[in-house]
Amino acid sequence: NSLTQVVHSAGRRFIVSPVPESRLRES
Amino acid sequence: AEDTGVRVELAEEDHGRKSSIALRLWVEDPKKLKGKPKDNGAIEFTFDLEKETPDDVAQEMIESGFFHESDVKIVAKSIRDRVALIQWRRERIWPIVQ
Repeated sequence: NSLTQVVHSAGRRFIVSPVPESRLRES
Repeated sequence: AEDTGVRVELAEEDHGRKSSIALRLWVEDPKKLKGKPKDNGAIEFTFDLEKETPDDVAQEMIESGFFHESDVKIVAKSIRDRVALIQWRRERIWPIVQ
């Protein structure tokens, strides 16, 4: 699965991964 | 916790020992947000329960382009609710460690 990473200027790392389909609420 | 449309969960097992904990946040209901979230991926990050505040992280998420400025309160509240739950559990399950 594709992971992207964003590092904020203050140093915190945010790793973005796909949300498992089961967790996305049907809107 | 109130349903803000933004979900925050533990991204790792919490044993109550470390002051920092990995959390994962994602948008469950985009309609509840004022701005349009960048993408609906799950954003994993580490949060220091002693030194940081949910508002710090929410602001950093805005600055990193994940959310619109107008949603900083919703994001911060969602993190705050989960952090409060973690601390509440820690005080009951591992009071000696505190």
